Amino acid sequence: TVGCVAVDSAGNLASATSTGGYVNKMAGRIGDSPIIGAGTYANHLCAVSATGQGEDIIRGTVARDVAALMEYKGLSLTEAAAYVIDQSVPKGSCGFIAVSANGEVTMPFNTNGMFRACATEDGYTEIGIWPKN
Amino acid sequence: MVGWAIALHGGGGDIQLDYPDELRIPREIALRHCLDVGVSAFKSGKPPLDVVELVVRELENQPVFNAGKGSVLTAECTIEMEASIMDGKTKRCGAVSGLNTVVNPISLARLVMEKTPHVYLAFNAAEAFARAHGVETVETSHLITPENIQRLKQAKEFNRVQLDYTSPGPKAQGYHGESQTG
Repeated sequence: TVGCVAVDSAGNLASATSTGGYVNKMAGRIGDSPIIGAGTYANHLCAVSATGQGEDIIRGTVARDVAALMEYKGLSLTEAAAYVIDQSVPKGSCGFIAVSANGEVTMPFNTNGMFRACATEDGYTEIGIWPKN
Repeated sequence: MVGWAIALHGGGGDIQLDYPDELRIPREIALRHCLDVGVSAFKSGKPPLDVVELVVRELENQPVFNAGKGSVLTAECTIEMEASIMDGKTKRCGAVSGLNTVVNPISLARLVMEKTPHVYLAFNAAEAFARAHGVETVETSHLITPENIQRLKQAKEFNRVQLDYTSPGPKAQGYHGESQTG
């Protein structure tokens, strides 16, 4: 699975996710990547793209949950993402990338690793696989 | 408002710390290349929707990642690609599933968003929609890599579905005792 989220300096957001699914899956099985609100979501507050165990990401409506926590509980992107990765999906099943309208970037995951990268206009860039610490 | 920001991923999962360099390094190089594509797109003034489509197209074209070329195989040794895209400002979105000849599924998802009243098209109808709109397609065999044929064999050998980055071997402990991760 691959994905990208982006926000411009006016706060416009977009998200995109694409995948081949997973090895040895049943033919006809749909995962989270094409399901809006599960593996992909964007609104006026944030943009999210997820990867991992698709059935859990669908059950947890991961991408929409991040946006809803920001919208209805007033959490920041980082707080909403941390809550979702800890509470909405089983450990070892999910990771996602997200940006917010005010330029926050977060890339949490509860698996061993996630291939990820990010950059901001002020020159910060990061490329990683495992947790930073 | 601060400046633009972009993030991308190439999948996650059971990536052990001893992940071999010959697998890790090409993936890190590909991440850096795709990040550069996104940064250049922003610097040339492209809107976020174009940026995410461009970057995911680049990621789909990297055979090291499970999307587009390099997609993994189903239990029937076929390819079924899927993708979706969403514009935050308008909440317009497009999605496709069950593709097996389209080179860049993410661009087909965007066409569904922009050229139909629907959100989601799947399988044969999605493939027909691709042809009707002149989207680049190839023989499915061009999307299959020897590594993924090998991985399907391993997964069948252990009678499991396989995590993107699982090393082959007995069933993974923990979640369902099987790793089912895309």
